[in-house]
Amino acid sequence: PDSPLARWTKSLHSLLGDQDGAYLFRTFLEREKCVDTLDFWFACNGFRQMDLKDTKTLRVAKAIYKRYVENHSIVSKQLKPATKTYIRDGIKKQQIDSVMFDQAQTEIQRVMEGNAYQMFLTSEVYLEYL
Amino acid sequence: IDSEDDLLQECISSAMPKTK
Repeated sequence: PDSPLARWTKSLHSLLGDQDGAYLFRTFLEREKCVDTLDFWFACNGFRQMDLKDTKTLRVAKAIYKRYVENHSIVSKQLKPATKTYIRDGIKKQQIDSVMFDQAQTEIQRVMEGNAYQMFLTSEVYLEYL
Repeated sequence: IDSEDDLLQECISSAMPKTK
């Protein structure tokens, strides 16, 4: 009853909290050409755990912004304009805080839950694993 | 000094699940 597979179908969160599940979902997204959404989701989690006093943290915030938010990437297209503006302002003013990507992460997560996650559960990658 | 890509990769990896 508590097999990994049972957990994966419970929620996107349980899938991503499992090593095999996250790996398999990543494989699926690579095939669908939208693996950036998952990398962004993990980057937001990683960023939240960083030490704000560490100079590295500002560089990571900038890197996340440049790679996923400021361009026309798949992540950027799924974010609300206000969310992008909020992040851009924080980066510009070098005012970073641990939760600055939280809203963006939530938006991306909702899209994944309603779309990629559902598709994954009926995908070849998943069924082959079963 | 690490490149931006390395820092980003490190950040992503740090958040990936390590155990089942």
